[in-house]
Amino acid sequence: MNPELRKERESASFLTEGLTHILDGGAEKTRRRREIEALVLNDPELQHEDLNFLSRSERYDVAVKKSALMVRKIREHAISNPEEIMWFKRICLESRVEPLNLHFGMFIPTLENQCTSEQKEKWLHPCYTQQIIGTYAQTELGHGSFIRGLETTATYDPSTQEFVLNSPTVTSIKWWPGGLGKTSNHAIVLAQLYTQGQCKGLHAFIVPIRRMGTHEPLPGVVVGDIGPKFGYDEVDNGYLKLENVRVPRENMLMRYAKVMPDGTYMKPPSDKLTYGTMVFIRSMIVGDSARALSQACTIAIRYSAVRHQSELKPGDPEPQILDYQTQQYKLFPLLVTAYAFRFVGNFMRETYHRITGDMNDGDYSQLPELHALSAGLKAFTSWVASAGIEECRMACGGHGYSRSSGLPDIYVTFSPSCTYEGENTVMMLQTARYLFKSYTQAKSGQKLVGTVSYLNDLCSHIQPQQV
Amino acid sequence: ASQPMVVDINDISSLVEAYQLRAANLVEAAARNYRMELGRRKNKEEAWNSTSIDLVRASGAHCHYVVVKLFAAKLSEITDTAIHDVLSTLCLMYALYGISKNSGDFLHAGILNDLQISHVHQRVKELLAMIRPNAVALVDAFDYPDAVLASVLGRYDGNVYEHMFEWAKRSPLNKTEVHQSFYKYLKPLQSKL
Repeated sequence: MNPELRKERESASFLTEGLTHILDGGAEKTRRRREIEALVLNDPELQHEDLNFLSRSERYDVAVKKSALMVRKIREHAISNPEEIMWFKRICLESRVEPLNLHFGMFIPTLENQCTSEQKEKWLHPCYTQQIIGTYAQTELGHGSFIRGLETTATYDPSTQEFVLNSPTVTSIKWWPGGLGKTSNHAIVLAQLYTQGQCKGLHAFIVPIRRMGTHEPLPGVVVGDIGPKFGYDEVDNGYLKLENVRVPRENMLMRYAKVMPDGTYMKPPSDKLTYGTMVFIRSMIVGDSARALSQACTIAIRYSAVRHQSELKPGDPEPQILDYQTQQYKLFPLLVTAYAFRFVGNFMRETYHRITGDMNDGDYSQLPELHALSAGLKAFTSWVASAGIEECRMACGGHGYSRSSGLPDIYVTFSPSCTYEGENTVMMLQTARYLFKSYTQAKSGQKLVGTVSYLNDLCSHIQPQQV
Repeated sequence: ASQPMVVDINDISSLVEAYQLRAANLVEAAARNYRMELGRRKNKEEAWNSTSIDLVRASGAHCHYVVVKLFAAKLSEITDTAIHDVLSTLCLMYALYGISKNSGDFLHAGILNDLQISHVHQRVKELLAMIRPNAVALVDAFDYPDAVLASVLGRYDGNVYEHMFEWAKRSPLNKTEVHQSFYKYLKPLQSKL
């Protein structure tokens, strides 16, 4: 143990273990998390060469192998709790992402949330046994956050009771989804539904893209990897061009909206339900902001306690760099932010599960608040965390530029969250719509609930104006 | 329009209220600007676009308030005195640092005055010194195993430099003492000179 770090640990005014328990949600959670982490750390099959020393293709190969191993090991250890699965994967993946990330994180949750019971009966089992490996294809080459602008079409043909999926333009090619390029054999495709000559807006369809067994692309499917990115070296983010691909009517996810055999369209109870998966992911991104920022703070603060530089008093030995006020001013506000975001992340996860529970009971009243809050906090926390990770990296001087520091990987793996699942500025404007609506309601004397209720309390402070 | 509230910059609940008022004022300012844009005979969409900077700021302030509020609320759940004290310091630092970085909003809305902002800056520096002895323990509490951090700089044992040298030696470029490019390109070049 480095003597500086030992001294630092001896000077603490509180028991670290006690705070760990609070962050985990209790001593038992901490014990169980460490038990699961030990399963991975002590498993020689899960060890491999440092990915920094491998080519892109080798990295993808190691990542797919590890994904397959993780599935097997999680089953062998009979780990079924989602949080425990996350712990297992996090220590397997370090701060990176796996090619099956969207299969587990988006594809299956979307089927769980948007399928009828018959459709679940048909699709879920092969997903959980990885017969079907799927991804979530929403973003297009020319369309991202503004999802009503997506161009991919799904036209219902009542004569064959099929949907014809098509990428009409080059800007409509599906672009970016993780695992799309080489890993997945199915995709949930978001497309503009046309039936009986009318456009009914965005709906989700499950589309086979590679032949089961041979894994060759199916007829009408042009699919591949989009090439190297700023990070995510282990993930085959891909492109998907559909050339009039036919899928049966049953392949439209019909829990909410439906198309009858004759092409009649049945509206969903709320137009925001298609976004259900996105709201879930946004809520989770808030917690991920805390994770990424806290990892970067851990590295930068421990290293700042080890590193010595210059002299505070002439003739004195070089002090720890953490004794400089400017270094503290760089790192400690980020440390406190990491704690703040950790608590907000827990709140968002609890709120998401509470409100979706209400929705399952048919109460959609809090969906607008959840939608606005998850959008705003996703943007707010990911912006702050991305900038904070870069601050931590630069606070480590030249060695922050070495991949061995771990900081470049944390940054390139986390910073996409500022643009995926809704570009942050667009997210903030969505939250603003909700604030405006609430403000107008408060002005007319309506009682507000949730995080905007202060607009009621403070209307006496502010002369409300006609908006 | 608002009565300047008395903000005790050392009282977290008072700071939560300050953030609340800042958010409400920025929402109200955005509404006022939107109305002004509408008044210029613009359609709603153009008025919305012409107000979007204010809208983003109002949303950011709303989210900032939510984060401060939730952090403050968490403290009431902590029973361990030593941990409660250190987390209270962190919460105070989070709130005051946010004010120091956005002081214009608080001054402009009449929530804090110039003297109070000066006190906030001074208080932030004092809190840095208070956090200093606990800094390493606070990151240890996140309890990331070295395998998750995958960082030579962030190792729990702090033996950075030895392991950085070992890591570098494993780089593929060091598999051979002399890289093949020397024989292919440099040696011919040198022999010609």
